[in-house]
Amino acid sequence: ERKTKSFNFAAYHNLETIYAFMDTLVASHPSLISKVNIGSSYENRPMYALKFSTGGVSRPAIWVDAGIHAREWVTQASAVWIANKIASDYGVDPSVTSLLGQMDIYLMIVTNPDGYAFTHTSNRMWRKTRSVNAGSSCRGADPNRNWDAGFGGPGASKDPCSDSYHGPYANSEVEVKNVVDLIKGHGNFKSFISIHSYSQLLMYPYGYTCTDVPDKSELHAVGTAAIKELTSLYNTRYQVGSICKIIYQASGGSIDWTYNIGIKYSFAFELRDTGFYGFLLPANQILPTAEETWLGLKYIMGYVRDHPY
Amino acid sequence: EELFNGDQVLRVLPESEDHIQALKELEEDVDSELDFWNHGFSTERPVDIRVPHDSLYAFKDFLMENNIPFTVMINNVQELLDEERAEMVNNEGL
Repeated sequence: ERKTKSFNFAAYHNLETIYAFMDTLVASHPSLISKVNIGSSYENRPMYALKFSTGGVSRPAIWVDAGIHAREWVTQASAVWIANKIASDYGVDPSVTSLLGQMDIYLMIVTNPDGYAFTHTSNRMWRKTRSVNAGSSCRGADPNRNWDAGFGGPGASKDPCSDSYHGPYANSEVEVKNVVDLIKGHGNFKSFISIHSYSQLLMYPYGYTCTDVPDKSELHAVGTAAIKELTSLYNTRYQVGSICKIIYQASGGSIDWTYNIGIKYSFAFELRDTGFYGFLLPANQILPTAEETWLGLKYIMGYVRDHPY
Repeated sequence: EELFNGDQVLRVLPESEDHIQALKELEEDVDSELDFWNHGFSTERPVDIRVPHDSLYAFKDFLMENNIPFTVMINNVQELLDEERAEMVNNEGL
């Protein structure tokens, strides 16, 4: 616990430090948090989700992932802070306590560990996985174009050298497959939230088509209310809408797949870029970003808890 | 380790369908080595593009020839990366 308290949440850390932090957090809250190994990455790095649970079997659950795009460092950093926040608020914040009394939370801090390691050692601007593409010298696929939802359609590239390359087939990227297997195997996820940066958006399905989802009105209302909470802290301006309508048509995205398999409350955040820094958000903005994101996230989680289906 | 000395990030502000079409074609051209930091183009949203130093003048000329407004958002990407790295090293020491 001493180590958790001295962890510098206002700094960017490499993969080893984040994994060590996860171990420390689990050790500090053994009755609340466990580390679930969901498989290994292409380069054989372990992939971990933190499971926050107060017991029960196959409880309804909420999935949160960060860092599927490697270079979006503020997402992994925010997720580290959020993990600690959930742990420290349990038993203190009635909303978090009540949530964990009924549901589990799975939080994946580094969803693309190979890419993240690569951004620290070789190319800070790397976004994709690190898989080898047969017949090409370019590596990796965009893991958010690789899900089985309109796979290979508009808004994804066929070119392995593109940053939005969809991969050879749906779930070809083992990092995606591992999450898919966990979600399918669990069978009781009620919400799936993916955290990206930047542009300051909260989106719901669809991305692969501009057709409205049947739950559009509810998702829009939930998203709008979540952003009201988020904005209340630092007045960071967000837009809310479907992926296709507020940014662009993009096929093979994670939240389209989760929505289509019945996880109604599927959202994707694009976190802040308040300065002119893009992916190079200064570390002194990690805490404000995490704090405001947590407010939005907590609203969505509370809504999911209160609206079982 | 790949360095980004002299790379700039331009904030491009498309104002018409022609501008959007031009940007789409550039994005699909992997050989252009442009790094689009956000995706999807509309006249209501700026597009941030990291432009390698070697392509900088040609790309700015392209934008000006097509009357596509832009500003320089990051003057030298490597300077920001150096600051980020120095801060991380300092934090590791702490």
